[in-house]
Amino acid sequence: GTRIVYDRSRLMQLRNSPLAK
Amino acid sequence: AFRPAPKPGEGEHPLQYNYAIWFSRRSQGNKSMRYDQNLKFIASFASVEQFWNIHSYIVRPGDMSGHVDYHLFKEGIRPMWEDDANKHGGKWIIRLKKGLASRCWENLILAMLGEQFMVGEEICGAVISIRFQDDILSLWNRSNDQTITSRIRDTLQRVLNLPPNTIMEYKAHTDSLKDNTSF
Repeated sequence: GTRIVYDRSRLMQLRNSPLAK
Repeated sequence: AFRPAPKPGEGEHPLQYNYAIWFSRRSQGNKSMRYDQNLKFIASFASVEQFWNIHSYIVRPGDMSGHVDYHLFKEGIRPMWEDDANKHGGKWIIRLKKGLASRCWENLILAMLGEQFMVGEEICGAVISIRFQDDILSLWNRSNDQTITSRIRDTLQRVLNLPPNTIMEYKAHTDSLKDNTSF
């Protein structure tokens, strides 16, 4: 199946999501 | 005690694999203590958001002192060579000058969690070892296949953004056992 891939900038962006707090 | 990762909540971004993070510190008095008795489970996670949550409350490796390790492995793989996923494999070892550990560790684990290595199921986990002189970063994989280990090295060089002439060495776990290093 398809792999779930994130590049560094996407992961850094998600760090600031309210769900990551 | 090990706890499995919670299911990603609504709106969270799932990872390809669940991971567990472990901590170990060399015990001062009791030298006969087995490696696995020193391993402390910290947490496991299944989504990007769960990862950041955990990452933000644990002490950065570069801020630790003494002889300590963080181990970040796929859930179900214990961070020791005896595990079935590890015993035929090996690891890339990268020596880091003091001051680089936290940044390099974060770069490495983001590449691992984000599936940047493109080597199928090969990656097992990563370790950062804080030592008195150089710190040591290692990335463990399942097999000794040279095509795979070269591809892992190329990705490591790209994502770590290391200073030139950083030493990288690949070592099969069976060789580490023979010369009694690392374990």
